[in-house]
Amino acid sequence: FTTFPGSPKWRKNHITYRIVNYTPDLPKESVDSAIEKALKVWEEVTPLNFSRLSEGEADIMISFAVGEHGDFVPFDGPGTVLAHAYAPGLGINGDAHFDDDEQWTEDTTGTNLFLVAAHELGHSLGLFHSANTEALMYPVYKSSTDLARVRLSQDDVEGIQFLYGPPPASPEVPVVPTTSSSPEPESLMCSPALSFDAVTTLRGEFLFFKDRHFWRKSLRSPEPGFYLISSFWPSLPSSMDAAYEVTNRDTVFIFKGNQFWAVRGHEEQVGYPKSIHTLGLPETVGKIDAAVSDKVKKKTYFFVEDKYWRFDEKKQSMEPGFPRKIAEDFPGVDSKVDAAFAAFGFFYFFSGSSQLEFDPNAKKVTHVLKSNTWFNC
Amino acid sequence: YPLHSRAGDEDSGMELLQKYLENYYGLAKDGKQFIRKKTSSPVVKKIQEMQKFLGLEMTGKLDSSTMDVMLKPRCGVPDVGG
Repeated sequence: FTTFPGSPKWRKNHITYRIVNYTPDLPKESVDSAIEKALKVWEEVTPLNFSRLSEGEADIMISFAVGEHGDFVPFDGPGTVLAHAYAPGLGINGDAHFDDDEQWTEDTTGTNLFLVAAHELGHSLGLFHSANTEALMYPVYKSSTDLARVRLSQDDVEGIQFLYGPPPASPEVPVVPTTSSSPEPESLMCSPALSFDAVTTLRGEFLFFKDRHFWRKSLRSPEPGFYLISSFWPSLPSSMDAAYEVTNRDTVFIFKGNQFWAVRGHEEQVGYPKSIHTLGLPETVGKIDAAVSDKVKKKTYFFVEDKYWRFDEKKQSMEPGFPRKIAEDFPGVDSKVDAAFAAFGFFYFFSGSSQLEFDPNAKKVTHVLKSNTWFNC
Repeated sequence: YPLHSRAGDEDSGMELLQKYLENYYGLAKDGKQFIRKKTSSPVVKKIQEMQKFLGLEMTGKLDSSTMDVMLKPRCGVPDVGG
């Protein structure tokens, strides 16, 4: 089995679902019972339980659609792609979409809705595809399945219990989902004293790094996800010093001590870590505090104590005439910079639990904020 | 219509293979002529990765059993990658 990168899962045992619309292929009651039966498959082997909403936003929104249906992953007409679903989370995450160009049936004369629903809901709970041909999470639909004998394979059970643990009846493990020794994300996230090791953008999202974890904030959902760094990038260090994204190279650079790494999405680039001195920083610099890259000017700024260097991304070399005093060129930014990132034409500098929004064109601080204003606290 | 029977089918087979590897196995969509690259080691590796995942013999080629599985209905979520 595999889980989605970062092993996203529901952080609660009671999950709501809603059947937003129905296929004309089956009576409503048949669709209701197929979905209910599909959820029960997972309920029986986990502490999870499900309740149905008839309106409003449920955790898992189930719908039937054809072609393009609003998530930029259009269905392809009859055959081939039958359905798809999204990993646990807010908004579209957790939802399951069924291609209504298929002929959905209660038996196997067409495409069996229960079978496909049980698979897709496995995704909604956090399972990715399995290479085990006997698993329900195997990606290819088996029309020859004997419906009377459908049950989860051992691989499926191990996968879902990796995320949520066994059902409460089993004496060995506690009822609540296993939690890592990480701090309770919600309380830390909204703590007024929260500071960051590093902050960067990544393909339109925002990553806020702290010790061994990071918050992943997308503008599409009000609350960030909370992940172990190692669950995405096993060889990246914890408690990093700085991070920045060079968008036209689709690469995020991560710094700790006198080394830096490069990642593209969740793929770690080979040939790293490299020494920060290969960038042109002098040997006297042992580490950097923060870094930010300006994608318009194609310049990257490295902040060390009260000074900064500027790197020309086009020439791939450090510019002459540096270091300069931060306070001289970034008036108002006069305490040590812990982290920085660029977005919406501004630089955001983090120092302790404070955040400064800086307009690089007007060369002035436009807002003084708390560090966790991005978290909807 | 009959599969694999006409030479032209190879093109549509290649096209299906390219789409399958792009959609489900993270093959980069770089627009270059896939057919010309099909014997290059990165593409062969990708085909083998797919065949291994789907429980097929890892020939690295578009053989008939691989084509059969690719034509079967399936889930739209990728098999590997994010």
